[in-house]
Amino acid sequence: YRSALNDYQRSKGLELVHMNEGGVKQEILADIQICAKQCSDLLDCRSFDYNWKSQSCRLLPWTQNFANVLLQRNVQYDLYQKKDYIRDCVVGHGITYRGTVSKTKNGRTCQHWRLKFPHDHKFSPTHWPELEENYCRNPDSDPEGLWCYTTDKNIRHQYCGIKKCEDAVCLTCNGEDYRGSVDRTESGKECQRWDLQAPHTHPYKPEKYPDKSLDDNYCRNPDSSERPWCYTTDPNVEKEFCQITKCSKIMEVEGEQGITWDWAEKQRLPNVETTSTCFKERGEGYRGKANTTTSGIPCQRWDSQTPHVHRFLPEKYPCKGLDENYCRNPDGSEAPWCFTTLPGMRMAYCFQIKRCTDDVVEPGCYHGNGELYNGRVSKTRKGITCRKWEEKRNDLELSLDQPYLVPLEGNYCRNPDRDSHGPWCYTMDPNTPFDYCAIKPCEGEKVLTIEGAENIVFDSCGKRNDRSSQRTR
Amino acid sequence: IVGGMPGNSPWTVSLRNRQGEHFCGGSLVKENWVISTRQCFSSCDADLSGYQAVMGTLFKNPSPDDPDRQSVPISKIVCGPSDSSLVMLKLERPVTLNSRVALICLPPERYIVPEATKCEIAGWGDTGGTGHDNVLKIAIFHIISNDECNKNYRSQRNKVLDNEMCTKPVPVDVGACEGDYGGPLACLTHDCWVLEGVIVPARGCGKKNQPAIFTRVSVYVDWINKVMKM
Repeated sequence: YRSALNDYQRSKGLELVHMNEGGVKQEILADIQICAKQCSDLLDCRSFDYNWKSQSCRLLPWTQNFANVLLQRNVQYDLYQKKDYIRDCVVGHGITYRGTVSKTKNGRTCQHWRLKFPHDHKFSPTHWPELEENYCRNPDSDPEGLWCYTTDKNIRHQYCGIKKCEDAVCLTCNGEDYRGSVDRTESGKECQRWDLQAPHTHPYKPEKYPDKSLDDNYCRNPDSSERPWCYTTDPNVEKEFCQITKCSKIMEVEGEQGITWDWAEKQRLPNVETTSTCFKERGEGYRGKANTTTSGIPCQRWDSQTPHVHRFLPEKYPCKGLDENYCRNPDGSEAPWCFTTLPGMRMAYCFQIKRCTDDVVEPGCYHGNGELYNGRVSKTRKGITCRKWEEKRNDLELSLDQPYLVPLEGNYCRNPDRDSHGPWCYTMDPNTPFDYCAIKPCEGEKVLTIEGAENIVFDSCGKRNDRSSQRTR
Repeated sequence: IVGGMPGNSPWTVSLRNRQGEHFCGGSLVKENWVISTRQCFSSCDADLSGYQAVMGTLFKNPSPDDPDRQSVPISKIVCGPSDSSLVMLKLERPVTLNSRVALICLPPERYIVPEATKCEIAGWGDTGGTGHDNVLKIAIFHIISNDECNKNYRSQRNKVLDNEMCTKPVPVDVGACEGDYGGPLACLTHDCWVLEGVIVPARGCGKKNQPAIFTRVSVYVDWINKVMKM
């Protein structure tokens, strides 16, 4: 049940281009699994790129780490490189490592394996083909890991100090942000690729969860489990946790060596801003004291298992702020939530907590609708820079029935269509064609005018078949 | 919906997260545009891949082979003017209109719904133990003016604003609840159902003798049209 693709790291929308090899490599019309198998069988195949349009691949003898090789964006291709060549950590004792580190842990340059000077040795690249250049290798399966002969005639050889994958990237909190390259479970089973549905079918398709980095078959934590996990390639074991070193453990060890850490800093959720009176994004950083649901139902304490049994025990989720019965978001839900004290209602959101505004407000204000605004603000409320009006002059989507009251100069916020929500601009963000600007209306300026309903005509919307109730026996 | 009854609201949309769980409501205003509330979404440029708009069925958890059910991925979110609490969701492809999936009209710009107009809310949210948990429910309300709402039911520092609207309190517990937010307050005008309000989160669910507050859509119709046009 193991896929040949497991040996490869995918880079979406990229291809490799060798600057000195002008000729286009031959494309093999084949399924991606067959391409992977063919490349794995060839000693000098280190990567392949797969053309989704033509369903063919090109087997390549280089990777992105080779000289004169460039990564180039091409939406038609996905690039698959052998993990051994691009991983910057060590699996096991590093026997399969094919990386390009060429310095020892003390910073000494490695001796080329083909050279016998300054140190004579038996490891000839002729017999050990993996001994390329002067890269760190482990040809004698040294349990201490990768090493090399040094160019210092007084030091024959030294270890390279490249970290094991399970130590290279450590776990903070529950490892939801873990992006390391451990691809085996704690019992040693190989992980199933997230982009495959065999041997186990699963809902965690990478394209559906772009923010979870479900790359290749690496251990991840997309569902706020206790720690990263993966589906296994063993059809009898669906999924298992992975053994990855916790940052706190590294801190303890380094603490003993005199390196000090800010413990509180490390306990904080990475990339999440803490708030208490409102919540941002999904509210994972909300640490306020709201303790009822939107409809006022009291929340269950996180350290209690009644009326609802749950997995979010405070001691297992130290960074999630699961204190008392406060609304929290330990699982990446839409907003802060809690288990309720009603047996019939397991959980509910706390939408009564307001979202923090993410508007950027500049000083100054506008009168009326701002159609006479001629100020110099040129950013939207979210801080995106405005596009120059000139660039849009030929394709203004608006029907401007009168000449502009204020010239559309530069990229300043204006209101040429008398938009009732104030000055706006086209933005530099391709996902936001237009947005309102970082200016507020002047105090007491908003007036709502009443419209009559007499002349309204609706035609194609708002109709439904209201079946009259039928008599039944 | 607390109280109310099972009903038919072909423009009411169920918004589903990546796990396929219903989390908020919405209203279909164009074949590929849904209006909902900002409170339901993590950010104004959230990546909503995996999120879907589901409509065409009365059931909260329809079977996957339900022939009437239409599920369309949400491709984009656009936040409304700062004071609006509205969002527009663009669908990856247009839905097919039929007897179970219909568009709701937008009101004229800045139109004020006359007092006593009959309106209804709809949603698959919490029922507060009032029954019919797994089907779309509706509840009927009548509009009151903001002046009356403020005079009789709101404190001095808690007045409804011009961009909000009120419905008349009723002496029993009935109203929107968790899971209904973002859904429609649809009013019957000239024989057409018009999206006059959007359900926004409020303290409590359907509390008796208290008015329900909604975001007034007519204030934002120009923005809605501009977004669809651009």
